[in-house]
Amino acid sequence: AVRPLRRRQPKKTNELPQANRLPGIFDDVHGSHGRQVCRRHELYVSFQDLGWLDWVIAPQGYSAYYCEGECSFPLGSCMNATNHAILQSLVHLMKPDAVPKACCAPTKLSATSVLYYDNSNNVILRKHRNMVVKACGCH
Amino acid sequence: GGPGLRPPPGCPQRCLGASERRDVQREILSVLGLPGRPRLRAAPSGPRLPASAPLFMLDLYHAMTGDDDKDDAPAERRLGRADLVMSFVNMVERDHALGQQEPHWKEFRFDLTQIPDGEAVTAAEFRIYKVPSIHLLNRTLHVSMFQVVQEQSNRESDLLFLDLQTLQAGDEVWLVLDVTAASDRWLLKRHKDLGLRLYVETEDGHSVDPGLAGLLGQRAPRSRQPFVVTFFRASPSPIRTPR
Repeated sequence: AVRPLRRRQPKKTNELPQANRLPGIFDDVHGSHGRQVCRRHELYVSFQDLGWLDWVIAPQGYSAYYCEGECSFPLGSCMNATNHAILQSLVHLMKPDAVPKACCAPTKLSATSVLYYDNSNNVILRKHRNMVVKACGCH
Repeated sequence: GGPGLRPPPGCPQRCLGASERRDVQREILSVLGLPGRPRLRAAPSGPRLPASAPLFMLDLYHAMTGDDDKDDAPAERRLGRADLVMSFVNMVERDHALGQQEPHWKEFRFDLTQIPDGEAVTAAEFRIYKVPSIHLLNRTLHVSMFQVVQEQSNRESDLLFLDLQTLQAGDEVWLVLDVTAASDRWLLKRHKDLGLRLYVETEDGHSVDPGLAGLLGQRAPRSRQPFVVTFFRASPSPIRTPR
């Protein structure tokens, strides 16, 4: 009897998924077993809405991120987008079948700057480097 | 929202529940490094013109954020690798002029208690606005700046020379004086106010009242009041080794 060809397993690589790669025919967007891959969403919070504009001079608002889908480390106040993407990608590499692929692996981290008044009305400009994921895999 | 950013199209706007609202606020405070909401003095009754320091710092903010996405873009010189810039506006001003004996001087005292720990000063400037002098026509003026290191009751205070600028009496400009050399002392004694003294002389050495030379003090319009701006870089040893 003709032996069925064995399907070769894709070679495991340690590279983070490329940012500009959109899901293709080999990628199971819904993850294995029909689960939905994590997908990042952006929620813009206006500082005017929070009543912070007499305190924070710039920026005008902040994009908070949240995600929907099967995430082992969902975004939240103690998990920002950068950490979420890194952890999710690492665990997916270790258990590709159990943990869905991260949709927002960091490819470019940028600084965040804020200008605000302190208690004595001095004006402070503070810059945090390598803070915010600006480009991610699902865009 | 306000005149600022518009959410990108397609960005879902969800109404935040109370606990989500607190979570997002906590995230914003932590990501932006905001120390929490200060107790600002009573809000001004009517619209106020923006003050000089916030106007200057907003320019710096735009220069800094313009570089956020271009890590290798040349930052504005003063910004360098600073990751914290503070402007000090709380000030007491003293005049030793108006008819008293020479030399005339103007002194400014700044409250530096708000400087955070663990930050190393990379540069510090004193900025004062100068309008054309109507008393000294076509004269060259030397403006020198000193730090008041120690006041003495029975004699002149101990002064440390900081910077000298030369300009024309008719100039209208923001005069920038480098006061970085004073930063060692204020980090050691931040409970003491920073005292800066300003002298103006003509080319032939006559002392001039800084006010008559066109230098504006605390009575200037809000957008032209003097202030100190300091650039910091986080460092394990916040004190510069003396040269």
